[in-house]
Amino acid sequence: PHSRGRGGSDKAPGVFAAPEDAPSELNPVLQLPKGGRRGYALLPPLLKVLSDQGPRSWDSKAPRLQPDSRALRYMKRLYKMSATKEGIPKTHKGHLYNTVRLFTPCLECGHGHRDLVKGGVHSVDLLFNLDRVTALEHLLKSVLLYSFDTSVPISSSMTFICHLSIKEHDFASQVCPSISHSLAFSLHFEVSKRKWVEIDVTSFLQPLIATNRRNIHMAVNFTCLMGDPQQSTKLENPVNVTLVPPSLLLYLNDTSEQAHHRWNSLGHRSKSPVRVRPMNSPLVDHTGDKRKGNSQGKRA
Amino acid sequence: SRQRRNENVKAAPPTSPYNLSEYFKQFVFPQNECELHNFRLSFSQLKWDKWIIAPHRYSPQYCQGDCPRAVGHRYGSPVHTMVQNLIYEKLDPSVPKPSCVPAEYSPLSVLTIEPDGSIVYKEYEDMIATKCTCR
Repeated sequence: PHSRGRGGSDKAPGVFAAPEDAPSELNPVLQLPKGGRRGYALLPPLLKVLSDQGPRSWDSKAPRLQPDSRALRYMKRLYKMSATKEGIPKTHKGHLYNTVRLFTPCLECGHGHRDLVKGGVHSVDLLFNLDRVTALEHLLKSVLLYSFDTSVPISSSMTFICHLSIKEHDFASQVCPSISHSLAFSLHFEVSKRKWVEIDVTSFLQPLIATNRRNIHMAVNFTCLMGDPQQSTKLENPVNVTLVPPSLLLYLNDTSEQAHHRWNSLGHRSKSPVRVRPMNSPLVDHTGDKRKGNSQGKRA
Repeated sequence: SRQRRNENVKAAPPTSPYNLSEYFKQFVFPQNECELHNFRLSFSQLKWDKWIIAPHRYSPQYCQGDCPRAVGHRYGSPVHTMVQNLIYEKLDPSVPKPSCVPAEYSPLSVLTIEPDGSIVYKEYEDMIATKCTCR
């Protein structure tokens, strides 16, 4: 699991209108820091309950905080995309994650999120707590998940040219420069259909997670031009497109025993008694003509 | 050998149909032979539906039944299983007979709400029994 993913970070961070498009690209696999060992103690709730004495122990620990309904709706659709009704994981290419965690901005930490729109620039101050990520969960990809609430019906299809700049506030010491990251992307979609936009921030989050940051505090400025990129675009705040503070989505590869490993199931298949014929065997016909290969085979 | 066969035929008394069925009984596999049984639960029965969002129903299945004496090829059991059966039959009945247990599993995807309110999709290994064996 320490090898870099095939895709590496050579792909410019794109924007995925989710959840129709399955997340597909790979990103460098990250070894979560030692500090994550605390997270290791927090067994996934399913196993915690199975190892405790029956569900009563869990009832007392029902989730303290109820998740955001939009986030829940998104994850239910991700579930439908990733597993059958009976809960059997679907195997489709590029589906390398066996864990996806969705964090909503931490409200109870007193920071909540400050939200202001000035001259078309939408700024929000976010704090995410990543304590639930265990030391054995390796980051594959991370995205900011924006959901668009359009209060006024707007033309069915429109083009946004957006600039996203993210600053990491480092509480510890104001001395070290806050890591900033900005990316521009154009976004064309039918707002009426797609309520979600995934913005890939893996390359931004990578150094933060690699330095064992359990609290990710970022200021996000979101500016959108509306119009046709080819024509002259003018800065204007899309008609009443209010941006709900984004959630943070982490696609992870859990390397613990209890997690399902796709490469393992592939490996399992290769254990089946299918002999791999050496290329120089008489049965393999180099001209690729199967029939001939078979007739040779019969003769051999 | 022909002479011995003739002698044997003379020796063996004609078996009545009743004895015949008794005679074959020792080869028939046990009625409730070791096999996979269906079991389906919903997380609401366990009152876990507060934090397990999906799937709503889960079929872990289970293995139950007697292990026949000739387990070799049928269950892919190791030779040790037959040795254990012999020990139980011939040497020490306090040694348990081989048990009917799962041999293969399939994974399960679960969508849960964590105590801090975050949501996690996870794929767990070995959550559904798909094949039984005698061990």
